[in-house]
Amino acid sequence: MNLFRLCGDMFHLLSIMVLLLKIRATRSCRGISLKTQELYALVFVCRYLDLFYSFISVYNSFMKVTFLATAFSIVRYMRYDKVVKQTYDREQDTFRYVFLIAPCLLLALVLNHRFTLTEVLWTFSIYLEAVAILPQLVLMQRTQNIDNLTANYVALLGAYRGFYILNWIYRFATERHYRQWIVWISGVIQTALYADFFFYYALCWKANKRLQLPA
Amino acid sequence: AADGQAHDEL
Repeated sequence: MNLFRLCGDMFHLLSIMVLLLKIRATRSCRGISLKTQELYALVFVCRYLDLFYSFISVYNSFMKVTFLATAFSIVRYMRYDKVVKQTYDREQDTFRYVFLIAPCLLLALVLNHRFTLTEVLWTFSIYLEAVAILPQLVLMQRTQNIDNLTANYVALLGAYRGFYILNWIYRFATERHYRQWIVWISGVIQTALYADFFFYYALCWKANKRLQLPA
Repeated sequence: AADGQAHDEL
């Protein structure tokens, strides 16, 4: 565990907390993609199956359970809460799951370290996490008024990615056997997806304006 | 792990 990884995890946790807070406090999920949230829930389920058979640290297990619980809590609010679900932009959130899930599953079946069920699911979760933000980015591009909490949520997620890359660079330099190329490539792609968003986020922040993405 | 594939991150 290094400082970069800890910062990454904390930004990840913070992004989820901001989203949950937004939903609970404003009773609204406007601007949030349910597709992205459900994909994240699927990512966590596939990746954290190892909760049942491997133990790394109390910190790891605690965070895994927290991520699972919060992901399902967000999905539950957006799908079933009487008030919140009415604010969901159903017509705008049209990204098809199959376009993301199918290629990731295929890739995980072909490109993995070991052809076992848990290892393939773990690899699938890594690939899927890399692209799961796409429905959210598409939704934001369609939405005229992006509220600050939504913008901050995505920015925090981007910060989490950024710190994880620093963490990998650090581990690559300090650990003899750190050669996780599947994680590296997926992670870089995932972070690159945020680059465009961050450009406009910084632009609007500098101009002290509400975030608006160009069509 | 020796093969560097321990899933010790989140």
